[in-house]
Amino acid sequence: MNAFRFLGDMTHLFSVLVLLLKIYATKSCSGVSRKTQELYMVVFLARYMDLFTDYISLYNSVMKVVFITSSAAIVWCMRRHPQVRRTYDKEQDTFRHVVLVAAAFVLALIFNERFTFREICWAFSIYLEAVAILPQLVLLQRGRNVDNLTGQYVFFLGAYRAFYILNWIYRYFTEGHHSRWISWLSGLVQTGLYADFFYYYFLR
Amino acid sequence: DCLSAPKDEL
Repeated sequence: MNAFRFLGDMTHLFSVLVLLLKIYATKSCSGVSRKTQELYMVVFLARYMDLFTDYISLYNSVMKVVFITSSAAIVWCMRRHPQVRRTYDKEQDTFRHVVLVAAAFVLALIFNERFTFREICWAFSIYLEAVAILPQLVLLQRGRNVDNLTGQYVFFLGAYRAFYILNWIYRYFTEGHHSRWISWLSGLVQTGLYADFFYYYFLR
Repeated sequence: DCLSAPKDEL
């Protein structure tokens, strides 16, 4: 565990907590894309399937449980919570996210490290995570009023993968040259998608 | 050594 990866995990955790706080404190999810939250829930379920089979560390297991339960809680709130669900802008959140799931799945069938169920699920979750933010970015560009908690949520989410890229660079030079091309390419695409958001976020 | 990427990351 290196500082970049720990910072990345903490930034990622913080982004989820900011979103949970916003929804819980304001009892509103206006400006939040439910589709992006659903995609993240699929990403975590597909990637953390090994939660019960491979024990890596207490930290690793605890964080996996936290990410799965928090993303499920956010989706539940946006779908079932009587007050919150009313504030969801269904007409604005129109990105066809099924296309993203299908594309990531096809990519994972073609480009994976080994043609096994686990590796294909892992690659699928990496590809899907790279594009999961798209519905949210589209919603932000449509909505005039980006409330600052939602803006901070997206900012921390962009920063987390940027830290992971630094982590991969660090591990490349310290741990030998594992083939990380799936993580590299997806991580760069993922962080790149935030570029225009960061540009406007800082300009505002 | 193109070992597969370790899955110890979140």
